[in-house]
Amino acid sequence: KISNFSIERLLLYSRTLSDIKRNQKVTKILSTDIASFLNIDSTQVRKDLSYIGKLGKRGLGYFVDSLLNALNSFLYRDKKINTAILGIGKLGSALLGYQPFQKYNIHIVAGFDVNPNKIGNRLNNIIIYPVDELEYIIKAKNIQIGVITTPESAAFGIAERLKNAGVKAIINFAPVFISFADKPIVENIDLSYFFEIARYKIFR
Amino acid sequence: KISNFSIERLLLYSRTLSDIKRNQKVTKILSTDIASFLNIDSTQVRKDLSYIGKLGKRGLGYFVDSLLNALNSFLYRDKKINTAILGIGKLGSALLGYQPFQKYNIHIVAGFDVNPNKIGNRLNNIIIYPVDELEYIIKAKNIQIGVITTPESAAFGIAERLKNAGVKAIINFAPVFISFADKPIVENIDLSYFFEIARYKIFR
Ligand SMILES: NC(=O)c1ccc[n+]([C@@H]2O[C@H](COP(=O)([O-])OP(=O)(O)OC[C@H]3O[C@@H](n4cnc5c(N)ncnc54)[C@H](O)[C@@H]3O)[C@@H](O)[C@H]2O)c1
Ligand SMILES: NC(=O)c1ccc[n+]([C@@H]2O[C@H](COP(=O)([O-])OP(=O)(O)OC[C@H]3O[C@@H](n4cnc5c(N)ncnc54)[C@H](O)[C@@H]3O)[C@@H](O)[C@H]2O)c1
Repeated sequence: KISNFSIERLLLYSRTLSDIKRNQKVTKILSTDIASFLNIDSTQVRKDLSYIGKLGKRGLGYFVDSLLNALNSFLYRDKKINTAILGIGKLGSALLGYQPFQKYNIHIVAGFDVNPNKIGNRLNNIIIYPVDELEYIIKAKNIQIGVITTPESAAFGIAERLKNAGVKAIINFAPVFISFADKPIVENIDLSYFFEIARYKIFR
Repeated sequence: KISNFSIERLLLYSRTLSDIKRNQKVTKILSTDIASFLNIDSTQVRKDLSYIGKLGKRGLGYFVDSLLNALNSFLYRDKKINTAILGIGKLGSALLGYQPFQKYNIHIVAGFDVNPNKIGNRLNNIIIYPVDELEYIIKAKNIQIGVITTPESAAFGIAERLKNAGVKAIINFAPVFISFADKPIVENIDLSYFFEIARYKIFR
């Protein structure tokens, strides 16, 4: 079974490839091109791409469109994802307004909050529902991913409700570690991680 | 030279280790413990840890505190980082209020905006300066990292000014790809990446 790191690298290659294609209008690419763009070793790139059946031609590389198609297919980009944002504060609102989600077939279809001043509002044409209606809206709108941007104190409770409502995955931004034995999938995100990566690169 | 992926994995191990230590109060740990926590291969863990001189004892594993110290040292966590946030909108405000930065010795010391309603305010005891004062404040407060959370249209211009002001690294959240030939370091962050990781895990 493919490691989580390979999946993340393949996702990174697909985005790098789209960037390169958009900026340079190339039709062919070498693993070394992708590798140097990302500051990594090209052997790793070739290894990962061979996992999705892309072996390339020695010295010639890969056809960009063919590689992009294989990556898009591997990453299930044709599967529409309906998402709900729980907690429409500063971070939740920023996510509600973030346009690039759509180009990856990720659609925010509902917001939820407990604050009566926010409930009933439309932000970017998305309705903010009362959290009471969570289970009903998750089912009615076929929401597969719940995003937690509530205060830390509310996060576990909301995660439990999302699990019971049947979401397939949770993306948690609150500063607590959320994990379930089996389902749903949980991605815990801490943006300070990127600041630490930057610090290492500054001082090495 | 160590690959960017190894650095990211080592950072992940350090955080995983801190979580395990906090929750389980263990003094020893095996590479398989870290690996299963992260759903990855333990060989990769041992390889990465050997890079920082941690070889472990066969069958006995590593001493948690010793391993954490080695990781903290490798990651330069003792180096205080001063950060500025450019663009105090929804996302910028959320970052200004995010407490966990401090435990990693990352300190937000200034905000900048162009909106007169925001300039002069204090958010979490951090002053919002006019962008005109960028160069002066960056020097005066010894700011090493600039975070871009402005609209897309302002991002490149702000990045150039940060570069000329002498920041060592930029963390860019605006949906444009920013990159300099040599310096400063730039981390481009697109949160939709995590939604795509979740989608893959849902459908595989
Ligand atoms: N992971 C990261 O890097 C990162 C960065 C910034 C903020 N955060 C975290 O994201 C969360 C939100 O941050 P923010 O600055 O937007 O906070 P905020 O206070 O501006 O927003 C929180 C929102 O959640 C709502 N809320 C409270 N309880 C709720 C519940 N039970 N159900 C639904 N909504 C509820 C509030 O009414 C408010 O609108 C916090 O936990 C914060 O620590 C994480
Ligand atoms: N990377 C991601 O995953 C992600 C997620 C959400 C939002 N974003 C991006 O982050 C940025 C901010 O999003 P938001 O929702 O907070 O937007 P926002 O409109 O709420 O905030 C933008 C702020 O920048 C200020 N500003 C405008 N021009 C400026 C300049 N030249 N210098 C300094 N400040 C300036 C505005 O006055 C405003 O306060 C946008 O580019 C958005 O696309 C990225």
